[in-house]
Amino acid sequence: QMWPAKKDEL
Amino acid sequence: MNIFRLVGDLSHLAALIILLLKIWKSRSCAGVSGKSQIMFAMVYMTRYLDLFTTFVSVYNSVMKVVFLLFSFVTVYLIYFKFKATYDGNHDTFRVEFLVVPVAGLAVLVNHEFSFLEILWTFSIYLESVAILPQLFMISKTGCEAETITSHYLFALGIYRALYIANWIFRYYMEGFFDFIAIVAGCVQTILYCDFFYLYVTKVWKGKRLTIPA
Repeated sequence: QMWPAKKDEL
Repeated sequence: MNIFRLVGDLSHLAALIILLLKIWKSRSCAGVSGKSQIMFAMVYMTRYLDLFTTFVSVYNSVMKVVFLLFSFVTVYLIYFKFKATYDGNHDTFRVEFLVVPVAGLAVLVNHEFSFLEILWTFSIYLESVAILPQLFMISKTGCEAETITSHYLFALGIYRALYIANWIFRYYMEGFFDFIAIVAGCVQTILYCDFFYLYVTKVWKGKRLTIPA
């Protein structure tokens, strides 16, 4: 699964 | 949120604070590459545009705003308030050699061909190489880097290395991975490796640091 569009990292 | 990411973020924050304090306390930005700092400001500006579109958490938003703010203040101190102490003659890395290819790569290799996504990709790629003018400046002058500048570089470098641990952790725990961030993060960490070695062998033993050209 690729990263979600909502990026939770800085 | 896991321990690697939290410590990574705190290390990132510490790096920005160390640099600001160094400049503020010594009233001088000698030995600091303004070009690297401008590129970091570009990194934060292009990555954190999602402050306006998505909300993740209070922690996430506060950190983004703090990074942006600290980065702007640093650039302001270098190019305005303490401009007289800025060693521009030794800060000669050609920034366009980084920004242009990085922008091209971001347009070509991204997760989705949309404005915000391309800017995010650009910021990830740019961050991985943004420290080069600073490392180039230290190696070129042959001058010894101030110990405090070494601490700054160490904190900034170890942050991405901890993020790699975080990505491995998340891949196994959550099944998530971001190929672009991982590759760029590895490149970024590799660029610091030479410095890490020198930092551990010299600065921790109380000597000053020089990067051989």
